[in-house]
This record gives sequence, C-alpha cells and structure tokens, in this order.
Amino acid sequence: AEDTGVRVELAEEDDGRKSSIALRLWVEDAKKLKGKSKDNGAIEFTFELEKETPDDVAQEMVDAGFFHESDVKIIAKSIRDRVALIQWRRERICPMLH
Amino acid sequence: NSFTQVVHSAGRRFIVSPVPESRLREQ
Repeated sequence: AEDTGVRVELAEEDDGRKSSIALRLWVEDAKKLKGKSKDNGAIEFTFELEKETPDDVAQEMVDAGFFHESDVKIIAKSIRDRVALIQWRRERICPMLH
Repeated sequence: NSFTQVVHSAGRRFIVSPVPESRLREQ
C-alpha cells in the first residue's frame, strides 16, 4: 500500500468471521498531512466490514476533531488500504467462509 | 490506563491512547 503517513493496523486478532473489526490508526509522518492534526496518539475504533465505508469513518474522525477536513481523503485511503488487505487475507485464508 | 481517552462521535466510540515508542517511525 502507498505510504500515506497514516498507519492503520488491526487492534485485535482477526478470526475471519466477525463482521466488525477493531482497528488502530495513528500518524507516522505528520508532514504528509495537509492540515495540522492534534497530537492524537493512536485512535482505536471498530469498523463494520459490510455496512461502513472508510470515507464515513474518516469523516467522523474529522467531525470529532482529530484531523483537518483537508485530510479526510488521506485518512480514508489509509483505512481503505488496510480493510482491503484484511478482506483479501480473509478470502485467501478462509475461502470456505466467503 | 490514565492516558486513555474516549471520544464519542456520531454514535461511534474512538479510544485514544498513546502510541508505543516502538511503533513510531524514526524521524
């Protein structure tokens, strides 16, 4: 995945079955963001794989004051890349479940 | 721990905690 300066990782082990997964997001390189972000630390949240889109969550993070509006796309992309990887892994490792 | 902060927004719960030093990229 492209280096967006924003890191998103699983916050719990993925058993391949749950529809919602816990993710953790933090800024690795603040210079890649357009707006100034607060020194947030790591933001942990749950993501509904079937129901939600990374854009929705990114917008909520902006609304909650974690990031500037101008960075909503880079946040969404970072989440999207990680979610795509998780879904790819699930389909590859547990094809019977899909 | 005491550094953990919980932020609610649009029905979602964000849990904010410090990033462990080992996870930060070296500048």
